[in-house]
Amino acid sequence: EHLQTQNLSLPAGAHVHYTFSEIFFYKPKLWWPNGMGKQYLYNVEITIEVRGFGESDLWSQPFGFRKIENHIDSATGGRLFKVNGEPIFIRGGNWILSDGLLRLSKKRYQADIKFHADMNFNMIRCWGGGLAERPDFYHYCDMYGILVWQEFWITGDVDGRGDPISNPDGPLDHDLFLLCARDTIKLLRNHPSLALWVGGNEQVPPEDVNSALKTYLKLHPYFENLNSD
Amino acid sequence: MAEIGKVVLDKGWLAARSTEIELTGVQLTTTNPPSGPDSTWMEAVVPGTVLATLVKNKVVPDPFYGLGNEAIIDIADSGREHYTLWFFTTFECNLLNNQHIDLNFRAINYSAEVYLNGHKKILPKGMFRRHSIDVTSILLHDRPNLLAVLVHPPDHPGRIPPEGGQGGDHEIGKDVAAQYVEGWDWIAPIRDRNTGIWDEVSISVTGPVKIVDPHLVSSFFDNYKRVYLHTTIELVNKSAIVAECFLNIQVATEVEGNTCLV
Repeated sequence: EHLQTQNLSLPAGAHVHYTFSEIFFYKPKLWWPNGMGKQYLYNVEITIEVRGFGESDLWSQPFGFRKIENHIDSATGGRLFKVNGEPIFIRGGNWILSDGLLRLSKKRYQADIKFHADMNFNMIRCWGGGLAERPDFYHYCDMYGILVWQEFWITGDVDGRGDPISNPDGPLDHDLFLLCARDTIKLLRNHPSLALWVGGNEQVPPEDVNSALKTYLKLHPYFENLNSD
Repeated sequence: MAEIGKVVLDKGWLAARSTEIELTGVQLTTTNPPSGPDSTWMEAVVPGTVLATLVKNKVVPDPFYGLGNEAIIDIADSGREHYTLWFFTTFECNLLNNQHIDLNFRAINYSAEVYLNGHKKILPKGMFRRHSIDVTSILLHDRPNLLAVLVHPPDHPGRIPPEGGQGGDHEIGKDVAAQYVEGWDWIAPIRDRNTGIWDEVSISVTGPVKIVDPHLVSSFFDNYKRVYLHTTIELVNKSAIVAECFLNIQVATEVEGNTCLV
């Protein structure tokens, strides 16, 4: 039941979106943050064969079933998180990058992130003045159960504060910012550790950028309906 | 025959300051490729920054030891061309009929000109974006392919005021790039502003149809007893004929070693 094959006919030069029929799981093993349970990962593999040619392309990624919710608590003003319906007490670390010269090896990421898990942390916040972290970073957060709070590249100090006010309208090229944001979302969106996107550090992005980001990251209406079931 | 899949290009890279190279990108990737490290070309760190390459070759001291950073000229004083570098490597790939090859850069800071076997392609600006170029038609099958990349620093590297401060003079905020590189309360300014091929470079071989950016989403019901996996993908048919495809998705759990339960 966790295997599905479809026949497709693709016109010459076509670039299409295709949605598989949903795949049903009964009581799958869930992915939990560090300290709440195991980080159970399934391997999702997609292959495409073309008649007369054979295997044409393949893609695979570890995938964890988890549901992350959060809201601002009206009593304290703090942000509360739930994972798979269970409240979680966040113990977080602030992260800029693994190396100032960006020699970002798998080995280094593994050591750094395991260290955070060993410290009993369950979240890393990737600060907006640094990087959108790399797939290898997220891979080890998936493995060690570290939730990731990922900010986009806006900071109060450089965008919008000071005298005179610095870059009050953010980067010069808003379209470029949004193109980079869209591409980054596509790069990272399948990692179970990815918990929260934030517009920037201690600053709200310019209105057009902020509203576009909210649109990009909005849950598809189909899933809104499903989740309210 | 090339195997379907990705090969990471992270070895054998050379780098040279653009100001020290009089050859064009076309010449570097046709008649006059560098033969190896010499007085001009040095071993490069890819992925990594220009400064990482200069540190590796002891051209500058390590900025994170002692006062090493003070001995490295800042881009505001040197000019952008000082940290504009050529990167060069070679790779081999023999494609079958109907196979296609993409050259992929997962992130470059901040823009670049790519030359492959004498053909030029401009990579647009932006530190956080992927670039994928179909190079099937310009690939050489009987000898090494020559790849040169001229990497330019951010457009607005800024200047660090004597008193320092959060993000220096804030000019870097005009670009779509990391902002800490002008210095912050926790780090000294990064002299090259992290210019470089700072994430993975790869080639990927596919058949006529390529899979792009799968999206996996799960939905939960009945207290996590009933769960659905929803999968959307993009497919690109690179061929000039209709492709009859068999598309397959499989979700497996590893039981032990290489044994999977489907």
